Amino acid sequence: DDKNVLFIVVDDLRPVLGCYGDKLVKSPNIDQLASRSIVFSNAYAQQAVCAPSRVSFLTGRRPDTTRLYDFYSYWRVHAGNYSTMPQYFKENGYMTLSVGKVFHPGVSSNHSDDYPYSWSIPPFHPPTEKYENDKTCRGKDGKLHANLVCPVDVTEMPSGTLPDIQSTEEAIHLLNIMKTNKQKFFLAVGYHKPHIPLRYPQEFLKLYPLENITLAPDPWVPEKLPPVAYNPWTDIRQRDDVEALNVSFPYGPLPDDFQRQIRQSYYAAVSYLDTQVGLLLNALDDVGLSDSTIVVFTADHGWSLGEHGEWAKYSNFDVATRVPLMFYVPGMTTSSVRQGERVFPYLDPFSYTLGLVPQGRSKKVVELVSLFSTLAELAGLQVPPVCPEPSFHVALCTEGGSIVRYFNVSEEKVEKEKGGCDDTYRCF
Amino acid sequence: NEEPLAFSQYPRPADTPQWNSDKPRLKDIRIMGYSMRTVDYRFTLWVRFHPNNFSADFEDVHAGELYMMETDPNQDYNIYNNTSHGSFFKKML
Repeated sequence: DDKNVLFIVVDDLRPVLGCYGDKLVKSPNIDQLASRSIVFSNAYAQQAVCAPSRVSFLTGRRPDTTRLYDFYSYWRVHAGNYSTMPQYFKENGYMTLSVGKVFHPGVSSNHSDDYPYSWSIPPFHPPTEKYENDKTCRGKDGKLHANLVCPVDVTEMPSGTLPDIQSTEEAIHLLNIMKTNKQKFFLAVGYHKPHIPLRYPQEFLKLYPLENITLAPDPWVPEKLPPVAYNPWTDIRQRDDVEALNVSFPYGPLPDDFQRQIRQSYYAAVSYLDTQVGLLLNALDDVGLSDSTIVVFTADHGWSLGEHGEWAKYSNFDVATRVPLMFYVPGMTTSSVRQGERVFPYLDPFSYTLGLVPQGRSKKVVELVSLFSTLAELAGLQVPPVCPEPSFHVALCTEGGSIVRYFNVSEEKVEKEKGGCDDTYRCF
Repeated sequence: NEEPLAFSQYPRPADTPQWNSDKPRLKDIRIMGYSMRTVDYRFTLWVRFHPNNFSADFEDVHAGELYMMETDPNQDYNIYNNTSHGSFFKKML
């Protein structure tokens, strides 16, 4: 019945979240969203790198069909004129809006985030995005560097802010406009963190004292790992602080202490991201749209935090391909919301400690390529047909079936999950 | 009730790590790692890839990985070479 869609995609976020069982992280706002959502424990990206993963789930096609394995081709020119998820919603009467990093910028989205095909208005990119890789990190020498580990005093940043803060502000502004105009919308918000550089407000370090940070459980390169499978984490080696360590190529390792600092900063960046998501969802409450908006929360792929002697993504390991994936569907994953009732009150990670249990959890193995058909079904739109093989000539079809059939909205389901039911749908 | 599968893939320019291993350009891709996973295992085949016609040659296997999640949840112990993996191969194809 004409639900809006708020689609939140986070750059390089592995499921280090309280709602995924991580004991260290402080992510109360995402955990609160999870407590109202169906959460998928085994969701995987089709390729663990930005552009190929995003083009895959936004078109509903696998990399072998988009033929994008790097960053340097646009699918409409190079493979086929595939419809995208936002384009489909736009063609079905939705106002489609992009804030921050949703498509990967550059050639792979035609230098326009696939506007005007996918979006109703030109996509918004936070003005401070352009400083992302500048020397803005204050080193121990007091000078500014382009570091990997980069806690900052936000007031010292260009324009006194950070890209994701600007994205949240713009997204809230758009929500207010949609509410005022009573416009049905598909709003995609792409957050940059915890993608490198790990640049976040330095106060989030207090949440993770270094003495509490351990190395990865398996920080060594596995004995029988084929050399071809190993990724030599070239991108982080080019950051000033890592370069200064003069680490050997390709296997390193990084010094233990620095490994712990990276893990510390990744967690701090996740909590910083959690506050941005919290502010955005709180605003959804403020404008009274929580009862009429589907919220999807996911990431383009994961990130290795030292496991197997690896960092970054660029591999087929689960830590690089497994992603958070949860759906809040008012009236389906929660009982209907009373007018004016707050569903996502902002929670401060510095003071909020209560653990929240996901509303529902499915252990089914699912894929990001199913997002397109799943959201179409949840919004009551015609679900695109399954693609024939090959499907280069077919504009509208999908290579990922809808996963709504795995949703189960009753409390029993949660109990059964605990009871070890391996097929919630069948058990329900 | 076929067990749900998830597929992922990753390209490589060569059999050993080099400076462009993480992000090879299409023209430099020579091997594609195809992964198939369920809640029980991850099976990966690294096969010859031809960028000029986007084809993967599953008869030219460069390496394989197999991890059983129940005994090796962190995927540290590749048992590909000491198991018969024909059924996984067939399933992937």
